[in-house]
Amino acid sequence: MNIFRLVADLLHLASIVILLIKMYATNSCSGISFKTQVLYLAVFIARYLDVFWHFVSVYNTFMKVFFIATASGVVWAMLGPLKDSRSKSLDTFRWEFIVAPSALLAIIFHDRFTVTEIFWSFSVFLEAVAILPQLHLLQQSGEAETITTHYLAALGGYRALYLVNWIYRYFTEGYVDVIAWCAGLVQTALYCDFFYVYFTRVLQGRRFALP
Amino acid sequence: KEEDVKHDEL
Repeated sequence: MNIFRLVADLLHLASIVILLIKMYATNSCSGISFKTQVLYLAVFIARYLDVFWHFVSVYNTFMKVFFIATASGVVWAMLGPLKDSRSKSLDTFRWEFIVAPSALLAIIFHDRFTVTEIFWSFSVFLEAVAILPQLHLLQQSGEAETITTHYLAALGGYRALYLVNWIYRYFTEGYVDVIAWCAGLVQTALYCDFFYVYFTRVLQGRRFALP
Repeated sequence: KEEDVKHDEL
């Protein structure tokens, strides 16, 4: 564990807490892509179900349980109590176009040809693009609540710091994970436009609004 | 063992 990875994980954790606060405080999930949330739940289930047979550390176990539990909670809330506040008409990204290629890539690129390894690869590829429905929704509406942008910023910051973590790990322990690196690079790159608006508008006290 | 340290990240 190094400081970059720790802060990255904490940002990831914070992003979910921010999302939960937004949903509780406003009693609404408007502006949040239901598709992205379902995809994240799929990502966590595909990758973290190994919590039952692959022990890494108490920290690792706690985080896996936390992410599966909160993602389930968010999807449950969006299906039930907060259903009517969903931005359905804007959440129009075709999820098939990212799930199918992710599955195909996982069948081609994996460390070993086993069910768990292919699921792991699938989850990594899917996570890289799971934000697309959310960014699409943002583009459709052209603006976002400030708290929603904080959620996205924490989520993007988490992956950006993982890039730094990988560089650090490569030099300190010779750690190499080509699949995660490529996917992580794509994942972080997708946030570029968002970050530009976030830094130039939201952090200066203005509303998030696309030009 | 190599398998034990694999996928130690979240």
